[in-house]
Amino acid sequence: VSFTKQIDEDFFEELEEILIQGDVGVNTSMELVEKLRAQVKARKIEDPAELKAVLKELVREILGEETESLNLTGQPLSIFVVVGVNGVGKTTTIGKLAHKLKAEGKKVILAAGDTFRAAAIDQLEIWGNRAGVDVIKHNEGADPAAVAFDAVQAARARKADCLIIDTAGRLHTKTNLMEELKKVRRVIEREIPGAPHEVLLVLDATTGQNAVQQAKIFGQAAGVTGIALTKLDGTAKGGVVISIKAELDVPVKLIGIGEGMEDLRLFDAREYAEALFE
Amino acid sequence: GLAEKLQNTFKKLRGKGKLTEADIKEALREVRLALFEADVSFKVVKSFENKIKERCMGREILESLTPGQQVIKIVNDELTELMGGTQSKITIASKPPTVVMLVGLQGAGKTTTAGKLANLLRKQGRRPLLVAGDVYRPAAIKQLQVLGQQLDIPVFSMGDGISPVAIAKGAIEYAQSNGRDLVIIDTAGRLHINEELMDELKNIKAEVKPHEILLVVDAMTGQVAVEVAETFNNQLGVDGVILTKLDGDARGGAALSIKAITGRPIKFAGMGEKLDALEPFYPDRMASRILG
Ligand SMILES: Nc1nc2c(ncn2[C@@H]2O[C@H](COP(=O)(O)OP(=O)(O)OP(=O)(O)O)[C@@H](O)[C@H]2O)c(=O)[nH]1
Ligand SMILES: Nc1nc2c(ncn2[C@@H]2O[C@H](COP(=O)(O)OP(=O)(O)OP(=O)(O)O)[C@@H](O)[C@H]2O)c(=O)[nH]1
Ligand SMILES: [Mg+2]
Ligand SMILES: [Mg+2]
Repeated sequence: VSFTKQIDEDFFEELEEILIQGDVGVNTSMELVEKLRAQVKARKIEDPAELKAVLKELVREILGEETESLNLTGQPLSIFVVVGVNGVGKTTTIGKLAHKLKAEGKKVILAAGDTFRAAAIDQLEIWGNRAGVDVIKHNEGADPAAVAFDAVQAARARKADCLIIDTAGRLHTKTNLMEELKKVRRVIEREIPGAPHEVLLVLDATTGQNAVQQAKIFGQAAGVTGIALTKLDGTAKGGVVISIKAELDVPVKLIGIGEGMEDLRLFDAREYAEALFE
Repeated sequence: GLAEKLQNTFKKLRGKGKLTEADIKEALREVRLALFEADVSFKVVKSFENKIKERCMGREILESLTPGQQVIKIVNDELTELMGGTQSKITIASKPPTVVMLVGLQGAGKTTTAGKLANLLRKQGRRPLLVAGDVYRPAAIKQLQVLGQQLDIPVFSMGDGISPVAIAKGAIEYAQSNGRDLVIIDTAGRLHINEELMDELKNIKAEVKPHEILLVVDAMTGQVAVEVAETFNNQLGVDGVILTKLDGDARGGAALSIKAITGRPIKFAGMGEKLDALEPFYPDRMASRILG
């Protein structure tokens, strides 16, 4: 690219292509490129090398410049519920988060709220072991709301700072399963004022536009307060989170960058915008 | 859906008399948007658009009284041709056991699908053996063992301290000595860009020479579907694809991307969490789901 080159249509198209390929969605991508055109005009930008930088700014603007922290203000304890469709990384993310919070000096307890899937309880127990935290569980097939209730009592009795509740994967189209989630939430609300303090929707970075619908429906049913975007160690960008922030104002709080206990980071919009264009 | 959008596009143009190339471009734009919204990969959308452009610029459209319907017909024809016919057979080996290996990204549904496939093939008269080849994920072996118990289908395991290559080898020997004629190997989820883990699959393949390597893909997969399918196919060789979680409302454009780029057939559709929720994949139904 020579410095005397003009900004032409090709540059805008190239950038739109990068956005679409990052799962930003075709409509949001077009809107972002329109905003970029306006900025180019307003700021009289002549060097195409500046286009990318401006676009990253626009992305950061939507995602929020501040790092959104987890809500750990609950008294006597903070309760997190982790939700999402099947296979996205809920149980693994909980293991990582337990490790992180424990390293920060918090007393963490986990609840094995997936009483349905084969070996789900075993899986969470192994993570609890790795992180060095207790896991409250019932038998397979138990009512998840009963597990949640028990876990809240146990967490309170053991003076835990944070209780993280795992739930079974469920497609947002399954009304009965979304009702089950609402029931789990109601049980928690009744036991601790202000709870749950965080409802984390786990989204898989390889997911396409269906993630927007997931965020909408889980948001309506469970009151989602933040997103954990997993599998960013792959090549997928998880660009749907831009539309989700713009339309639903739900921020990304955590990202998963691998399968190990340490592979969890707080979301950083600047780093994310950079990676989107790599 | 796309049909209505195209009708509206052409309705607005009706009063103008003869259609121009610019008008057709507007219609093609609607098709492109619909495909992107359905998560069809960029590369595939581009090539699909180029393919139908020529037909759409022809006299059959420009002089038609119902151009909207004509365009929709062209789109449907091309999409159906791309998706191919129904191919839901597993190649059965002339000398047992038939060996099937399931591969794919993390969380796609491999372990659950292994159980479903064993269930289905037993109904077709096979004596399946499930193989616990995931030695990494916490409780992965237990997960497959629980499914095996639920189905009353044997699960071969050597624990999580042995290499999956040795486990696969041991499973074949076990199948041969115990009259199991269909071996289904569950493998750990992995990134297509993880060289070490992709090598592991190549080593398993070299050791037990599977008759079918099936790539398990989540129906909600977005743009990365092409890259994933291409990489698995180029590095390992994929005989077919199983698309899971089709009981949701993801449009499933990944199906078109995968078929268009690798040419491999999508053989089965995962339609739920229960072990009987595996159906043959119907390409024509998928085509209309993608178009919305
Ligand atoms: N590469 C990578 N893999 C991940 C990440 N997070 C989770 N995984 C993997 O994704 C797979 C599914 O993770 P789970 O934690 O079982 O997902 P889940 O949402 O609890 O699944 P269900 O409970 O069955 O709905 C496992 O193989 C994890 O190791 C991540 O950030 N990166
Ligand atoms: N609704 C629905 N859920 C499915 C389907 N197939 C699998 N699942 C669910 O998806 C989640 C992940 O399934 P697994 O079989 O553990 O996926 P996997 O590919 O073996 O995961 P890894 O071994 O970690 O890579 C589980 O909650 C399954 O019950 C399907 O067709 N429909
Ligand atoms: Mg889980
Ligand atoms: Mg598995």
